[in-house]
Amino acid sequence: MNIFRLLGDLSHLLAIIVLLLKIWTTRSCAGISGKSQILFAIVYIARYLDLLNTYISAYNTIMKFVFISASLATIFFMYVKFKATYDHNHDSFRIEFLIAPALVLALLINHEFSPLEILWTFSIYLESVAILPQLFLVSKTGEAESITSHYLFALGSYRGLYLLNWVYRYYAEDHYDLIAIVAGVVQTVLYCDFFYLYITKVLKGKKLQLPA
Amino acid sequence: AGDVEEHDEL
Repeated sequence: MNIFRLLGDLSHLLAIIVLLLKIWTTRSCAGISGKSQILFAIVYIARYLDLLNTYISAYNTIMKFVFISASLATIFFMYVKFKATYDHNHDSFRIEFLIAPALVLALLINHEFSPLEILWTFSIYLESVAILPQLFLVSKTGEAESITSHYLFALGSYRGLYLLNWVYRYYAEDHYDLIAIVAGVVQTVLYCDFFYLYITKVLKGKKLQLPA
Repeated sequence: AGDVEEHDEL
């Protein structure tokens, strides 16, 4: 564990908590893509199946449980409890167009052709593009609430910090995982446009509004 | 590279 990895994990945790609190306190999931949340739940479940057969540390186990539970709670809020506030019409991204290629790629490019390893690889590929429905929703409505922007910033920063973690591990431990690194770069790049808007607008107190 | 069986990152 190094500082980049820890900051990345905390940023990830913060993002998930911010989203849950936003939905809970405003009693609304307006502006949030349920499609992206479904993809994240698939990502966590596929990746953390190793909870069943591998023990790494209490930290690792607890974080995995928190990510899976928080993700399922978010979906419950969006599709059951606060269903009336969910913006169905704008959240029209077809997630099968992300799931199917991620699965095919995981079957073709992986470290080992075993069920758990393929699911891990699938989760890495899917996570890299899982935010697309959310970014699509923001681009369709042309704006995002500040709190949604903070959520997106924390979520995007997490993989960016992981990139620094991988650079550190390469030099300090001679350890690297090309699949995770390439997918992590793709994931972070997808947020760049948003990061730019966040820094130039939201941090200056303005609403995140896309040019018409 | 590390052990394929174990992914210690989240």
